[in-house]
Amino acid sequence: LDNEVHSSFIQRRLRSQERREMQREILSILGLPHRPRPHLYGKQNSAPMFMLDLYNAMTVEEEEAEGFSYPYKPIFTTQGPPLAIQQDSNFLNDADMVMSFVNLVEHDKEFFHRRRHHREFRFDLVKIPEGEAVTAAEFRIYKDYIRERFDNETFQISIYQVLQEHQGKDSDLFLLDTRTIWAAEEGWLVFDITATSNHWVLIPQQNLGLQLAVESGDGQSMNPKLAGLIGINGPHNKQPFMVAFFKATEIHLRSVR
Amino acid sequence: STGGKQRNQNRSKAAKNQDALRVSNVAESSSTDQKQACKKHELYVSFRDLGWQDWIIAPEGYAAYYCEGECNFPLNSYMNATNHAIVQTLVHFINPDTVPKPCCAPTQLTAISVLYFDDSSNVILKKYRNMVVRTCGCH
Repeated sequence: LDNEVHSSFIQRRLRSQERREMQREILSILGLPHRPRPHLYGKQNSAPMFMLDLYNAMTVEEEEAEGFSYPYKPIFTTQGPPLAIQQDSNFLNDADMVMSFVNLVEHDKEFFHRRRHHREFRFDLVKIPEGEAVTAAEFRIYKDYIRERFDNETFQISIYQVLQEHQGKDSDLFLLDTRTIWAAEEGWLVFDITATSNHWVLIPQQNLGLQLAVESGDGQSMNPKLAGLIGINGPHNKQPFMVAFFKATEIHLRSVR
Repeated sequence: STGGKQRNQNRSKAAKNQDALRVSNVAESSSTDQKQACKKHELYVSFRDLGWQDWIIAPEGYAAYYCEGECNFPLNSYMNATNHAIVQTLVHFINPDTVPKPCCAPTQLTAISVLYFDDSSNVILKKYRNMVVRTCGCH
C-alpha cells in the first residue's frame, strides 16, 4: 500500500524541456553551476575505486545512524584501496565532503640531480567548492611486491612538501613524513598531508606539490620504481592520488530564482 | 478571586465542554468524507534517465519521496502528527474560514550521498543532509 502512486501523480516520460528544468533543479540542489564534463573518467582508476569504497561505507553508515566516519589511521593493506571500515578512530565522522585529486604531473620525471632520485606529484586544490575547510588529507601511493630484492631488505620512503623551486638546482623541501618498509610488502602507503593541504588551500600560489624520495637500507638514493612504487605510468587501479576530507563552514542555501 | 472565579470556572468549564462536544461533532462529520490520508509516496529520481551516468558514479538514482493526503480529525490516528497539529486542528474548527487545517508534510528527513566526477576528473563524495523525506505527518 505504501508504494502505490497517489491518483494525482501522473506517470509519464518527461518532455525535453521538463527534463532540462529537472536537471537544472537537481544541479542547483547539488550546488553545481553546471553539469560536469570530466575528460578522462575511468571508474576503474584507483581514486574513483577508493571513493566508491568510501561511498559504500558511508551509505551503510547512513542506514544505521546519521554520521559519516572514515578511519583515518593510515592503513597498509595488501590488496587495492582498502574498504573504508568502521574503526574506533571516528576521526572524521562529521565530514560533509570527501574529494580525491588526480596527480597533475603528466609523467614520472625521475630527477637525478647530484645522484638523488625523486619523483614529483602535483594536485590542484583550487577547485574546492566554496565554504569547505580541510579536516584531513592524505597522499596514497601503491607499493608492488618486488621479486628481485631480498624479502628482508628495507627501504626508507620520504615525502616532502616543495617550498621553493630554483632554476638549475634542488628545490627547498620540508620533510612531511618518513616510512620504512620491507621489500616484500605490498599495498597502499598512506601519508598524512593535512597541514600541507590546508596551507595550499589558503595560499594556492605556494602549492608546488610533493616530492617522494627512496633510500635503500644502506642510505643510497634509489629509483622509486626499483622499490616497487607505482607512478603515473603504472596500472590505472594503482596510480597515486590524494584525498582530502572537508567540513562545510557555511550552510549552502540555493539562490532565489 | 475565590468564589466568583470558582463560579466563573464552573460556567466556563460547562461552556468549554459544550464547545469540545461541538468540536468533536463537527470533527466526526468531516472524518466521514475522508480522502486519502496523509502519507509518504515514492518518487524515483533516476540520474540515468537524466543522462548523467557518465559523471555521477553513484547512486544510479535515488528514491525521493513526497507527502500527500488529508490531515483529518482525529489526529491521534496519525502516528506522526506533531503536537502543534492538534492545536492547529482545534483552532481550525473554531475558525474554519481563516485558520487552515494542519498540513501533510515531512516530519523526518534523512541525508543522501552522491559520488561524482568534477570537470577535472577529480572525484567528489558529498553528503547532502535533510535531502530525503523519511516520514510524513500532519504539521
